[in-house]
Amino acid sequence: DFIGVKALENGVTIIGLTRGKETKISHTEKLDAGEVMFAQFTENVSAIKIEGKAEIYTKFGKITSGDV
Amino acid sequence: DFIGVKALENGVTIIGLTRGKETKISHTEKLDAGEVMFAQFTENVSAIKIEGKAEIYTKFGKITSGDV
Amino acid sequence: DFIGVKALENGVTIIGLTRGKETKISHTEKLDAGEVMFAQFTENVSAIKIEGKAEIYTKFGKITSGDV
Amino acid sequence: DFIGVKALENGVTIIGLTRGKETKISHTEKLDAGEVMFAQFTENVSAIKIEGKAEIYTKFGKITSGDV
Amino acid sequence: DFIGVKALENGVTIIGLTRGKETKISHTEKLDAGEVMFAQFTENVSAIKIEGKAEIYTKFGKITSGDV
Amino acid sequence: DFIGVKALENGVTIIGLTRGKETKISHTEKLDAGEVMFAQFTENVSAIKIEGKAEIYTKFGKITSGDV
Amino acid sequence: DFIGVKALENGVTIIGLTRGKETKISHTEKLDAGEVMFAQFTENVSAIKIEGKAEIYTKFGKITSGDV
Amino acid sequence: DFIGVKALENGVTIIGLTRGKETKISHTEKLDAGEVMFAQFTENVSAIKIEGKAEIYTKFGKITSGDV
Amino acid sequence: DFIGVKALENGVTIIGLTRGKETKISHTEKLDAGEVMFAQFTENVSAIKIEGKAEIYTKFGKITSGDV
Amino acid sequence: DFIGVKALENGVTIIGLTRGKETKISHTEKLDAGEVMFAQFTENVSAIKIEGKAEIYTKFGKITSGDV
Amino acid sequence: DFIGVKALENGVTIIGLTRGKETKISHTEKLDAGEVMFAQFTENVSAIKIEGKAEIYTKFGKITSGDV
Ligand SMILES: N[C@@H](Cc1c[nH]c2ccccc12)C(=O)O
Ligand SMILES: N[C@@H](Cc1c[nH]c2ccccc12)C(=O)O
Ligand SMILES: N[C@@H](Cc1c[nH]c2ccccc12)C(=O)O
Ligand SMILES: N[C@@H](Cc1c[nH]c2ccccc12)C(=O)O
Ligand SMILES: N[C@@H](Cc1c[nH]c2ccccc12)C(=O)O
Ligand SMILES: N[C@@H](Cc1c[nH]c2ccccc12)C(=O)O
Ligand SMILES: N[C@@H](Cc1c[nH]c2ccccc12)C(=O)O
Ligand SMILES: N[C@@H](Cc1c[nH]c2ccccc12)C(=O)O
Ligand SMILES: N[C@@H](Cc1c[nH]c2ccccc12)C(=O)O
Ligand SMILES: N[C@@H](Cc1c[nH]c2ccccc12)C(=O)O
Ligand SMILES: N[C@@H](Cc1c[nH]c2ccccc12)C(=O)O
Repeated sequence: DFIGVKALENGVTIIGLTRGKETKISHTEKLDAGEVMFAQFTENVSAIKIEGKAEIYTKFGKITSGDV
Repeated sequence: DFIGVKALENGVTIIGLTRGKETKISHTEKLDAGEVMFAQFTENVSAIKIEGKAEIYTKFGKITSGDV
Repeated sequence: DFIGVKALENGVTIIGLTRGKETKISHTEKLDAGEVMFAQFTENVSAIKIEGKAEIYTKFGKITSGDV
Repeated sequence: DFIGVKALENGVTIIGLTRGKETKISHTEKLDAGEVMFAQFTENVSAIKIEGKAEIYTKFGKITSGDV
Repeated sequence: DFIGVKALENGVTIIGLTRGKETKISHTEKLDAGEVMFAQFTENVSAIKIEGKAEIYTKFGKITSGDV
Repeated sequence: DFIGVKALENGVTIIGLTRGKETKISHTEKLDAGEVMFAQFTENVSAIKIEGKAEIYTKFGKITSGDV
Repeated sequence: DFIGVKALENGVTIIGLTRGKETKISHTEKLDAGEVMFAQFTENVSAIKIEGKAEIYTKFGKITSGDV
Repeated sequence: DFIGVKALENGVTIIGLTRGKETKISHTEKLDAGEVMFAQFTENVSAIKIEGKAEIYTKFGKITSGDV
Repeated sequence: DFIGVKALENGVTIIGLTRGKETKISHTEKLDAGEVMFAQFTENVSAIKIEGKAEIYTKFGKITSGDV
Repeated sequence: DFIGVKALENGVTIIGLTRGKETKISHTEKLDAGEVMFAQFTENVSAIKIEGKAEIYTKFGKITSGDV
Repeated sequence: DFIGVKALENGVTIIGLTRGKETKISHTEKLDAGEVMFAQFTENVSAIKIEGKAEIYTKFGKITSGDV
């Protein structure tokens, strides 16, 4: 499984949270407006958090973040 | 399997409950309005609870929490 | 396989029954109105009982409990 | 594989029959009106009998019991 | 694979025939009107016979027995 | 894989032919009108012959025998 | 994988050809009008030839033989 | 994977080409008009050539040969 | 995975290119008009080139070659 | 899983980020307008970032980058 | 997984990039107008680049290159 994130503004962050007994930040990726990143769930990352205005593409369909 | 949660208000909580004979809290993640988190079922988490107003995306479709 | 339960009232209970030769209660989770829980079938739980008014989401579709 | 049973009356019974050379009762679960139970086929249970008025949800669709 | 049988009369029988070089009766289950039974193919049963008036639910669709 | 056979007359026969270098009769099952039998392909049976008037249910759809 | 053959005349033949470096006849089955046979591809048979007027049911759909 | 070939004339040939570093003829099967043959890809055959007028049934749909 | 090629002219070539660190010709098959060949990807062939006018059938649909 | 990227301008970059505890750049590929690249997720790359104006093809559908 | 490329002009190039820690050119294949090539992702190739005017067929649908 993987997701796609298209940043709709500068400074959108994609945070990978660690797999395992602990849940801490494995990696934070910054995206600027228009940049797209695809990220898998991995041996190291079992949860992914997105902050900022973005379009997120998943097998469940399209979700927008940062627009409540 | 994983689910997606989009917080519709501040302080939405995603609680991972432990896999195994015991069922206790493995991790609690707080989301603020507009933030989106994708979380897998893992070796450590076999049940996930969501508290607060949120849109939840799963393979069964979209479910809203916190709006009864 | 997993199911989703959205409580439509306070005090909805999700009971996990043990896998194996014995069938006893492994865990009881209480949900208040609006709370949503996703629970897998696991090495420890092979049957799940829901008591109270709730919407249950499964791969067979949506089922309501507590409304006969 | 699992099935879902929603009791439409009190005292609906879900009987798990043993897997193996012998076919005897492994467990009997009683459901009251409105209660819902999901039960897997397991290492211990390879046949499931439902007595009483209930809605049964399976991958073949919805079946009602106790209404002939 | 499993099938579902809903008895439309009393005394419907579900006969499990043995897997292996021999084909003899492993188990006979009696159902009364309205009772529903789900039975898997197993290590012990590779053929299933239904006698009497019943609705049978399978992945091929619904089949009625005892009504020729 | 399995097939379903509903006998439309008495004395419908379902013949299991042996798997392996030899092809001989492993088992012959007789069905009377209205009886239904589900039979898997197994370690012992890799071909199945039906004689007599019957409805046969398979993953390819419904086939009638004995009516040419 | 398996196929179904419904003979539309007497003396329809289903020929199983051997798997392996050699391709010779493993078995020939004769069907009379109205008889139906389901035959798998097996450890011993990797090609199947049908001669005579028949309806053949496969995952690709229905094919008629002997009618050119 | 397997294919089906229905000969529309006499002398249709189905040629199995060998799997491996070499590509030579493993087997040639002749079909007369109306005969149907189903042939798998196997340990020994990884390419199949059809010469003559025939209808070929595959998971991609129906293809006719010998009619350009 | 396999593809089907129907030659629309004489001298259509199907070239199997070698799997591995090297990419050279493993085999070239010539087809005359109307001939059809099905070829798998194998331990030895991981790329396939078609030259000449042909209809090519794949799981992506039908592609014509030699007609630009 | 793989994705396809069609550059709509010169200098589109496809960045492969490393799989593992560390997340650094494994490789950067430059595409000029009209060039198309398909890239898998691999043992070495578990996240892929695209910068610049491009059409991206994935199993979730088509996504455009660089156009906010 | 594999892709199909149909060259719409002479000198279309299909470049296989190496799997592993390094990303360099494993092989470059030249196609002339009308030629079609199918290429898998392999042990040696985990990214594929296409330069020139071509129609590319993938499980995501048809993509044209060289036409921006
Ligand atoms: N460390 C946790 C991260 C996680 C995954 N899914 C979750 C759901 C809820 C809370 C935490 C998580 C784990 O691997 O299990
Ligand atoms: N510790 C439990 C958590 C759980 C999963 N599914 C459940 C359903 C009901 C109650 C508890 C659970 C387990 O791993 O099995
Ligand atoms: N202990 C039982 C629980 C169970 C699962 N499915 C059931 C169906 C009916 C009755 C009990 C059950 C088991 O693991 O098998
Ligand atoms: N003990 C039997 C139970 C059973 C499963 N499927 C059946 C069908 C018919 C009769 C009995 C059964 C078995 O495991 O095989
Ligand atoms: N003992 C037989 C039972 C059987 C299964 N499928 C059949 C079809 C026809 C006749 C008998 C059978 C077997 O396991 O193989
Ligand atoms: N003994 C044969 C039975 C068989 C299966 N499929 C067939 C097709 C044709 C003829 C015989 C067969 C086998 O196991 O292979
Ligand atoms: N003996 C051959 C039979 C065969 C299967 N598929 C074929 C296609 C063409 C010719 C022969 C065959 C084999 O097992 O491979
Ligand atoms: N001997 C070749 C046969 C073959 C299969 N697919 C092909 C495609 C093109 C040319 C030859 C082939 C092989 O097993 O690989
Ligand atoms: N020898 C190469 C052949 C190949 C497969 N797919 C490709 C894509 C592009 C270039 C070459 C190839 C390999 O097995 O990997
Ligand atoms: N090194 C990380 C890269 C990664 C994959 N998915 C991610 C999601 C978020 C952040 C980083 C990542 C990993 O393999 O797990
Ligand atoms: N050597 C790289 C090639 C590659 C595959 N997918 C990619 C995505 C981006 C950049 C490089 C790549 C690898 O095997 O992982």
